[in-house]
Amino acid sequence: MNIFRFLGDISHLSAIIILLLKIWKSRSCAGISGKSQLLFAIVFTTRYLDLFTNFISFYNTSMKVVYVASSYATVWMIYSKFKATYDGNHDTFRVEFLIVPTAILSFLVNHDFTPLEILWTFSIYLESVAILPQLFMVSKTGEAETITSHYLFALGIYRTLYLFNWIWRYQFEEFFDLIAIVAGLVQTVLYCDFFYLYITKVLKGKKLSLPA
Amino acid sequence: KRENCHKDEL
Repeated sequence: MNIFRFLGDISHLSAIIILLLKIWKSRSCAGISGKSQLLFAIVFTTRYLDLFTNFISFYNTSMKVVYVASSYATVWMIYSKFKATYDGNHDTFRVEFLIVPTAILSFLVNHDFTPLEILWTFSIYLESVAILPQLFMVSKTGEAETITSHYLFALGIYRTLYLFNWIWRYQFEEFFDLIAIVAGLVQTVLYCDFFYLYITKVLKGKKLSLPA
Repeated sequence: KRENCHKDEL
């Protein structure tokens, strides 16, 4: 464990908690893409299948349980509990254009042609593009609530910190994983536009609004 | 450099 990975995990956890609290407290999922949350639930499910078979540490297991449980809770709130507030008209990104190519790619490019490894690879590829429906929705509505932009910032920063974690581990622990690194780079690049807007607008107290 | 043995990451 190194500081970058730890801060990355904390940032990821706080993003998940921010979103859960936003929906639960405001009893509304306005502005939130249910499709992205569905993709995250798939990402965690396909990545943590070894949750019960491969114990690494209490921290690792408990974080995985929290991630999986909270992602399902978020999907449940959006599509069931508060579905009346779900803005389906603006959440129109075609997720099959994300799921199918990443699934095919995970069969073609992976470290080991075994079910668990292919599912892990699929989850890595899918995670790198899972935020697209949410970013697409923000661009369609032209704006995002401030709390939603904090959620997106924390979520984007987590994988950026993981990039530093991989540099650290390459340097000091003598290994790297090209699949995770390339997917992490793609994921971080997708946030660049949002990071720019967040830093130039939200941090100055303005509302996040995209040029429609 | 050994590759891909960081299944200890989330």
